[in-house]
Amino acid sequence: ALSHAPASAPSNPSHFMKGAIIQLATGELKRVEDLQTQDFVRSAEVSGGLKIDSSMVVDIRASQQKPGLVSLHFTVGEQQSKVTIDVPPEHPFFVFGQGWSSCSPERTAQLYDLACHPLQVGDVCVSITLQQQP
Amino acid sequence: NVEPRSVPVFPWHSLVPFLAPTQSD
Repeated sequence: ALSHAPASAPSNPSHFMKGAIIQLATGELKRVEDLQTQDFVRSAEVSGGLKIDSSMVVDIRASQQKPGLVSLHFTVGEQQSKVTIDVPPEHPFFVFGQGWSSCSPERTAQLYDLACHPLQVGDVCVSITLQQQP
Repeated sequence: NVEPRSVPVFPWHSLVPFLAPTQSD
C-alpha cells in the first residue's frame, strides 16, 4: 500500500533517502536516485501552479549566523534575483544536466546513501516558484 | 493474516528549493 508522506521536511528529510518513492505531477512513480532533469521540468508544466527556475550558485561559504551550516548564494530566474539560504552541507540539490549535488557528497552518502556530485560555484540548480498569474 | 506495509510516497516538489526573491538578506 502507498501512503502520501507530508511534504514538510524533518531534520533529516527522508525523501532524499536512496530508494525513496517520488510521485511526479504526471502521477508516475520514480526512485529519488533515478530522477532526471526532464522529470522536474515536465512536472512543473503539468502542475500548472509551479514554475521551474534556473538558480545559479554564485557563492558558497560557511554560515555566519548558524554554525555548521553553509550559506548558498543564488541568482534566480530571468530576473537574476539574489537569494541566500543556509543549509546543512549534506543537503542535496538537483543540478541541471548533472543530477544530485551537495557541498559534502561524503556526508550525503552517509546520511542518505544518495550518490552526489560536489556542488560548485557556477552550477545551475533546479528551484521552484509560484507561476505568475496573468 | 499479513499486515500490509505502507510505503511513503513523496511529492516531486518537496525535493527542490522554493527560492523566492523575498528570502535574500
